[in-house]
Amino acid sequence: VPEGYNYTKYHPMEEIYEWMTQIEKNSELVTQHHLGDTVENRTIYYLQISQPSNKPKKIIWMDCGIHAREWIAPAFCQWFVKEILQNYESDATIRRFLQNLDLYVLPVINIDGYIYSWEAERLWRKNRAPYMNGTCYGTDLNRNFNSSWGSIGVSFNCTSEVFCGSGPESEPETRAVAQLIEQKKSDILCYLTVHSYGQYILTPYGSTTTPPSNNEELMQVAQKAAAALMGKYGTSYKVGSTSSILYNNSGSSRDWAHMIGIPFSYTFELRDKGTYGFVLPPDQIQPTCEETMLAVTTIIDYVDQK
Amino acid sequence: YDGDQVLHIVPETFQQVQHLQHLCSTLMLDLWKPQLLEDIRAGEDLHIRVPAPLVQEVKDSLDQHMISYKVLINDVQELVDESTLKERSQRQ
Repeated sequence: VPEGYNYTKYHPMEEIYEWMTQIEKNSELVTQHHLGDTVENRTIYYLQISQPSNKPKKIIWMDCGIHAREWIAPAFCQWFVKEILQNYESDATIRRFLQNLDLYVLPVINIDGYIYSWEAERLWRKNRAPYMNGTCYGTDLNRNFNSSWGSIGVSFNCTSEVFCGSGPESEPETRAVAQLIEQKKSDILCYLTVHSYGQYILTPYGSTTTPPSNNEELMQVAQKAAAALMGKYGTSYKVGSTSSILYNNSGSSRDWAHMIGIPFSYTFELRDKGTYGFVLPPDQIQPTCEETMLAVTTIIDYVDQK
Repeated sequence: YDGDQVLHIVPETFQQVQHLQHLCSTLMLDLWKPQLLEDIRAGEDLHIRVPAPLVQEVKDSLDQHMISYKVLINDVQELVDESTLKERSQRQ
C-alpha cells in the first residue's frame, strides 16, 4: 500500500484517481481496469484484487459512491482495499478467501456527481446528466437500473432527488456497471453496494415485498454480519428487505443484481443514524470503516466457505 | 448551507403526516429520510434539511400543529466546513 495516503480524511476525485494508479503500481495483487465513461466524459475505473492462481475463481463485486453526497462510501471502498492489501498475508480469513475469490472494487461510480459535491454543492446526490434542455440536472443512478424500473419509489420529474432517468440504464454510469456485471454474472457470487447512513444491511427487493427465492439464506448471512458488528462494536444494524424495513424503491442496483442471478446482493447503509447524516465528520471515518470491514468480510467469508 | 438545520420528526398521526407532506412539498425541503413525500409515515423517523431562511417558519408551523421535533444538526455549513476546510488547508 503506498505510504502517505491518509485514509481518515475525505479525498477529492483527482486524489482518488491518483490513489488508484499508485495502488496498482505498488501491488502485485491489484490491477486497474476501465469500466466506462461518465456523462461528462470522465473515465470510470475499478480495481481488481486477485491473487495469482491457476484455478478458476469467483468474484465479489463492491461499489461505492453511487450517491455523490455520501462521501463515507468512497472512503470505505479505499479503506477496504488498503486493509486487504495490508493484511492478506497475516489475516487467515482474508488469505483464505483470496485463494478462491477475486474482489472487484469500484471506489466511485458517480464521479461527476462526486466532483460536483466537492466543487459546487456538498449535498448533491445524482449524476450530472442534463435534462429539459439543460434546465435541470441529474438522474438518481440507484433508480436507473433495469429492475422494475420506474414502478415505485421514484420520480419522473428531473428536479427530484429520486428522478429515475428517461429509461432503464439511460445513464452511461449505469450502463457501464451493468455491462460488466452482465458479462461476468455467472462468476459473480456477491454484489455489495455501499451507502451512507441508517445502520442497515438491506436485502432484495425494494420494488416488491415478495421475497427472493433464497431469502432465508440472504437474511441469515446478513444477520451473521450484524451479529458480528454487535459482538465486537456494539453497533446495532437492522437487517431486512428494503421494502419491508425502509421504503419502496425500484431501479436499484441491488435488486437488479439479484434479478439477473447474482445470489447474494446487499446494500450497506453505514453507521450514522442521523447525527451527522450526509456530512459525517472525518473523525468518524475510521470507526465507521473498521466496523464495516468486519461486516463485509463476514459476508465474503460465508460466501467463500459456501 | 449557512444556518441550515436538519430536523428529526416522528409524526404521530395521519393528520401530522399530511401536514408534513404539505410543508415539505410547498417549501421544497430537502428530505434526507425518507426520500419521498409518500414514504413519510406515522411512527417513523423523518429527517429534513431546512434552509436557514425557512427555519423559523417551519418550526412555527410544527408548533402550531403540535408536532414535536428535535434539531439533529444545528448548522449544516459548520459540519461541511469541518470536513472540507481542513482538507483544503492540509492539501495546501
